[in-house]
Amino acid sequence: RAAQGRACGNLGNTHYLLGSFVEATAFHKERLAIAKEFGDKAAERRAYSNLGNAHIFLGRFDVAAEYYKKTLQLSRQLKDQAVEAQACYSLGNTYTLLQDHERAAEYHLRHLLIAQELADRVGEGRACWSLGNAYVSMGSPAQALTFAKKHLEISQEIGDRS
Amino acid sequence: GQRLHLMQVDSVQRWMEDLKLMTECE
Repeated sequence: RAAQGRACGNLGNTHYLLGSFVEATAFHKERLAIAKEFGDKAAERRAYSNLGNAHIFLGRFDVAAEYYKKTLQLSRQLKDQAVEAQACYSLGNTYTLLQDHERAAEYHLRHLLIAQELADRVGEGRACWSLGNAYVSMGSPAQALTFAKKHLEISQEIGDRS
Repeated sequence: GQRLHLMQVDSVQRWMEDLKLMTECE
């Protein structure tokens, strides 16, 4: 049964990389069910991330957000800050797709704080870029400028010309 | 409006491009 779980996860990932998101979702749901049977929280967390990602490409941003929230919840339980940061970034982008810029900014800010804690300059730069955009969308150009400046500073530091 | 819209789309699009190849492996 444990091997079946891993096989389902791998099949889900393969379908995903082939762009077959409906099939990917079915396998990741099966993987999730088996992870729950075993109480395997790490595998459960991976399944939620994979399900969130697949739903983005199915255009079901609302469903993706719910899966990413489960990922976030489990990453905190598992004390995995890198995954927590990634979940916040995914949620920020998903709420941008849902045109909810306030909530997008909340998650991008959470991502920024964790990236700073982890001294992840690339993550910090991306968070600042996203926050600049979110504040522009919310009609707060002064705050947007602060983050755009920070984004420029980090991009120069890490040599990202684009 | 158009310029701001493009800026917004750009950062999400970059994320989605990365996401296409992002799988959590077993």
